[in-house]
Amino acid sequence: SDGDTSPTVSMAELDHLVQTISKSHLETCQYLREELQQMSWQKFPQDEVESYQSKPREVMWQLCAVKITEAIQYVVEFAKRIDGFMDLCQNDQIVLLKAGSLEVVLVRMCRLFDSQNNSVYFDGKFAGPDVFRALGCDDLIASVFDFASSMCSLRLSEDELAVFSAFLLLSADRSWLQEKLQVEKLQQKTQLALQHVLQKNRREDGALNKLRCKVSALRSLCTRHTETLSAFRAVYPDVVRTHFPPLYKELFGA
Amino acid sequence: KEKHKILHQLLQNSTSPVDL
Repeated sequence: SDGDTSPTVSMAELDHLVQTISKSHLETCQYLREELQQMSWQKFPQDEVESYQSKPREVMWQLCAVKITEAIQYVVEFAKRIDGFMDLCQNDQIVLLKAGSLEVVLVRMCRLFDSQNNSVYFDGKFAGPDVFRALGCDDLIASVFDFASSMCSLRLSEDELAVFSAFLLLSADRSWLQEKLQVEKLQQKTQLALQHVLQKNRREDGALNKLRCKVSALRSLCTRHTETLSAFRAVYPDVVRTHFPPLYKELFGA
Repeated sequence: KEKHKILHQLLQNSTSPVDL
């Protein structure tokens, strides 16, 4: 970033920022750390896997759209609690959520991901990629699982996940922002907080760069999700219109 | 505004309609 426009922020201010973002993250996570610890990490048995696989394509799509929408509602609440987000104009709040909420859902997915079994918590148990076969987009599902696995390998703490999520939501390079400069200021401050928390947690020097690489991977996954949805909608327009959650359609339906 | 009715509602509500 341009040194001249970087805000000057004290260490105490950065500490405070990390604390408030982490608090908001923990308050708005769909599953609390204690709940996760109590989960038995139980995988779907084969008969249940087959039952998901034999669902009609549109029924499985609808189920996944509902699950994604539930997760996104928590992300909206997280965004609202980030300092400065609600001071942005409503156009920009919506632009940032439309572009960034699914990215945060994908980042949060690593909290619910079992790397050893390549499975994610879904509909009550842990599901491997094969559970999602009926969706008819195996490549996208495999990429989402690969992403979750690579996020897990970074072993981010909750405060690092929180600040990285805020950093993603406050991306100043989204199209259609009206007050880009204001978003830029917020994002720069959040980036300083991210650097600060990584240093404080004694991360290696390349940690921030590794997270930057995740940003482009997330953008590509979200673009592929939109393309896959639009291909599905071309075949099942009525299913999307009448059975998909309104929020999901607002965010991705175009 | 009509296009993003739910998002507007979620942003304006003091708490979102999820059981947080």
